[in-house]
Amino acid sequence: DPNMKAGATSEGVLANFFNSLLSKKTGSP
Amino acid sequence: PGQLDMLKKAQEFFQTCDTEGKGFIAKKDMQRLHNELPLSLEDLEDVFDTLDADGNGFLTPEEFTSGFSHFFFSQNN
Repeated sequence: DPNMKAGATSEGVLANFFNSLLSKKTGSP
Repeated sequence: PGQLDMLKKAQEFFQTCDTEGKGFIAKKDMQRLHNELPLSLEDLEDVFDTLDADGNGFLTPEEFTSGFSHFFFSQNN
């Protein structure tokens, strides 16, 4: 199902995005 | 308590994106993060479109928080 695949990809990109924000916050003094 | 942490972080991240304090995030604000985060412009656009639930081209704090809460609670489970 292409829709399900797109949904899963978006979720991965979102997780990546928020994880980057989290590490940016904790990484800087 | 988990809910409060989530809201705090969501607000913090919203302000990281909305550097001008407009009260919403436009696509160009998201693209600006390209310099700060290890994500491609395409990824950031994807993030924006996913969070922009009504597709009006603006991310409200509510839309942002809703998307973040999904991530936050899926990480904690």
